[in-house]
Amino acid sequence: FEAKTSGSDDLKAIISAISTLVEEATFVATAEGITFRGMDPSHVALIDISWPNSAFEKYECDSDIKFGVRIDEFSKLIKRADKKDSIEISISEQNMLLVTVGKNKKYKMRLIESSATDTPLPKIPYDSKITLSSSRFDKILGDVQVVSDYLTIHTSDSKADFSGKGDSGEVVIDLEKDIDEIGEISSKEDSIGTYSLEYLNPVVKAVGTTAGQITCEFSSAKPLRIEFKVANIGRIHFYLAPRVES
Amino acid sequence: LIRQKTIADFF
Repeated sequence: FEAKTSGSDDLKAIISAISTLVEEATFVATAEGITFRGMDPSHVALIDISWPNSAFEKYECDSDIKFGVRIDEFSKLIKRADKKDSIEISISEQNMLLVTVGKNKKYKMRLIESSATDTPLPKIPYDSKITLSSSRFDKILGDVQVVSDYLTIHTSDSKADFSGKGDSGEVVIDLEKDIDEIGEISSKEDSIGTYSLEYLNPVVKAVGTTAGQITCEFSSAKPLRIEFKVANIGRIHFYLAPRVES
Repeated sequence: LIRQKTIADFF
């Protein structure tokens, strides 16, 4: 198994997103590419990533392998790469991850026993969909966070608003149809869902500017799925379970 | 009462 990225931004974004949920991550490499799927310890959020072989400068994988890494250790190595530096990873016979950063930095990192079990994806319909720039979404989360720990998303016909309510007050942000920043709002059914900013904020910050656009899909009292559109990466899906009244 | 659901509630 050997994979070489062109540039380091995509790998940094992926590792940063994963680091918001788990301390140890198991990746699966197949001939098709590299995948990761995992939940945070309390099972409130799930990240599902698929990174196709075509996105790499060089990619070889003769047989399927799983490899586990401590995310903070891996992250430290990858941060040593400049934006344009390629990162090459392979696995040694001594069960070490070989990480070549740029032209001349060759790291070896101990792999960990992978305890990964196959996590399914939640089976849910998505009644509503909002596409907007990730920078706009990041600002909205900041606007809500000053009064609340939770974001409520509401769609009605083809309108949407984000809101938050806390002890000190509340906020409503109407999404006007701004062509530059709001790509699309659609709803098959009016939907309302409330989600924790404790999970949302870090992952949106982590993928940050690497994703131009994001798509939020949800239904009333169902998990939110955010798709980050990162040019070379097949899929970065972030699922977040709702808070519901009972 | 507001409750935080888990992803597993929707498998």
